[in-house]
Amino acid sequence: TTRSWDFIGFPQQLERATTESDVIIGVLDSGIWPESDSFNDKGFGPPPSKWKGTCQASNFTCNNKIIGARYYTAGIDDSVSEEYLKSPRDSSGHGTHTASTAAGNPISRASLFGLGQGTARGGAPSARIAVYKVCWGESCFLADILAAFDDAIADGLDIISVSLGGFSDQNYFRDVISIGSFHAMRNGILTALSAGNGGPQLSSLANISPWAITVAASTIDRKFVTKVKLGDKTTCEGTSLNTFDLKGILYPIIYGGDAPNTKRGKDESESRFCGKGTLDKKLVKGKIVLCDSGTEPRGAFLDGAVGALMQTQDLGDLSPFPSLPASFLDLQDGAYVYNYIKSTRTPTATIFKSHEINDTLAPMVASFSSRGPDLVTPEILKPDITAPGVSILASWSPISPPEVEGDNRKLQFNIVSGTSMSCPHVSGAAAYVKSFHPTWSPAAIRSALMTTAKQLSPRTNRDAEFAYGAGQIDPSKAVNPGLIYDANEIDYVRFLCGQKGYTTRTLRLITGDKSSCSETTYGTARDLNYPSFALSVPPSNTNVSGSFKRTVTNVGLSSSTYKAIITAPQGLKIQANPNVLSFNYLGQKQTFVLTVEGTIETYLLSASLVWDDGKFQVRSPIAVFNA
Amino acid sequence: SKNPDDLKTYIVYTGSNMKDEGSALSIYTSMLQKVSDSNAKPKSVLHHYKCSFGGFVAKLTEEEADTMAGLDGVVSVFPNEKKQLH
Repeated sequence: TTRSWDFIGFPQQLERATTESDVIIGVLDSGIWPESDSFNDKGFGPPPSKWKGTCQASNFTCNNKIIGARYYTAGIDDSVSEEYLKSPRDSSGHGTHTASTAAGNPISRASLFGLGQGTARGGAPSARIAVYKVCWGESCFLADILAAFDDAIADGLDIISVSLGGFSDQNYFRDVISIGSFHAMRNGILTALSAGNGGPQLSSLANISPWAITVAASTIDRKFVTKVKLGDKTTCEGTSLNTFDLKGILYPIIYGGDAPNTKRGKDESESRFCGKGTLDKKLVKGKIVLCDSGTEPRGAFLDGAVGALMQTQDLGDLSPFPSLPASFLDLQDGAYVYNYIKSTRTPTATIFKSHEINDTLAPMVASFSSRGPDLVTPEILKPDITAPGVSILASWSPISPPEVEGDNRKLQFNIVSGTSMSCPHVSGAAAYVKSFHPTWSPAAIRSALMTTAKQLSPRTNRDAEFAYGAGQIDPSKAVNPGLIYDANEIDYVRFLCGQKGYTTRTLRLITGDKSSCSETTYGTARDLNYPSFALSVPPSNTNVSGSFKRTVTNVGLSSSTYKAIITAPQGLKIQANPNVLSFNYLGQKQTFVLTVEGTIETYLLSASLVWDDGKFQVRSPIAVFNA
Repeated sequence: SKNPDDLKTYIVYTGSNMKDEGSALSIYTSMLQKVSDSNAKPKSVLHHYKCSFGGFVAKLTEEEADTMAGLDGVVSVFPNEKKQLH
């Protein structure tokens, strides 16, 4: 966050609503490290009166910043360490990172051993945090997640941030996050969900609830590179978060495949990957090792190597934080280093400390970020939006076990990547919007974030809307969206009535009222008043035809006239009827129908609708795709 | 089905919450009785959701879980598996 908020145009010195301190963000995660400066409560008054939660104190104390903390152990098994069982304290660092990204205090001169230095801060630094620890290690049991939602909704939150997920059932009400976020929505709480790290495969989304906001991860303009110099004076650049400085001293370099631990029966085919126990300590000690692997060089570290170079096909966007000087090289540079080692009598190399460069291609959706379409309801476009999620620096838990045993460094901050990191950017942005508009519904806040998002280009982003939804969040603009696409519980029930697997009986149980599907059904998912448009064309069919009915609510100028501006690719004819909407007062609603016709020759076509009154531009993405 | 090894932890989701926590618990207990063998040891509610929606956690066999899913008042029944941090 030392760069991410500034990169998306959300500077620290921005007008804030005094009511920001009344906003409460609930974080379902691995707990929190309460002693972090991110959660100091200096200047915070007592919790807002709506707060009804509690603090499960043990080796943990809440304050006026972290106003609530609970932990859930119903699902944990014997494999979980006992040490931190009875506390909301974060032993992994993940929950501390996400909570500080959403609502952490500003901390100047934050860095990871000098990398990424700047002011770390949350999106809504005056907001309060309520912690619900549901994850132990990497595992988050469903019974605990559901219990946390049960409490969190009753505690009086405004936003729930959930940077976890997994397989989603075809039925929304067999998935705990969908169940929890549905009841959150009924209670006026917006849930922000991480899209998942299953990309770049299509339909790899881990969270798809239509009543929540699903967040993809994209890059910022700060990129970390790690320079490597060989004895022949050749230099190349790899990626890593190398916090060590070899001061330019050249060390002998050896190929991992030439140093097998034969005493333990290992041969070249194993030692080339530098796994634990595969290398001969005598051969690698004091040297830099070249490994044929893209993962943490555990063996090289444990066997006393000075450094490691990993050659890998997919550098991806995840910048690893190695336990020794290391750089991840692409295959071309890796091959050069290999040939240099093989052709030189005394090959040497050095690895420099990582440095930052300006990534002019940003924002780009991360390769790992899960893609749509949503297989359960393809005509609800997911993910909804994207936010920074690559190499994000935020607070960390100093007791978090290092990746490699024996690496005893303690971290106050860490730089990590994932949709876990992008999700709390949206939670913080949603809290910021909520602080200006305390009465807005979850759907209204989602609409404001989506329709004001910065448009990304399908030319530079693989899978276009399936990767980034409406685009990159722009919280400053989201406070004044002009128009909103609102929806409430009844709309979602009507939507569910039109989907397979939801009967009047089950929906009555879920809502507790006497609604009947026969009276209220939306024929297709396209009728849900969503701020984006997704039209699925049956397989092997090139003809496109469909329509969407939408209602927009005026939250801009009391008297205004919006004109529809449609951008469509060749082959698609898209029209809004009417194409002019006039408003005479705030809160006035107007309805229009968007029709799409034409042909599709590729799997995905990107278009957009903008309602423009000269002051506000209300943009919705349109995705037409072949199922 | 009486072999404890066959038991798995399931979540039974019952929709919106009931106002009276006591009656909710007795309804859940009665549901467990309905699905289990009358000769078997009585089953207990391991945890129940009571603040914002209804439901409970119990150890069931696969067969009992299937029967439970068909009971009046039950929206869904699914095993207590795991999700992961992202």
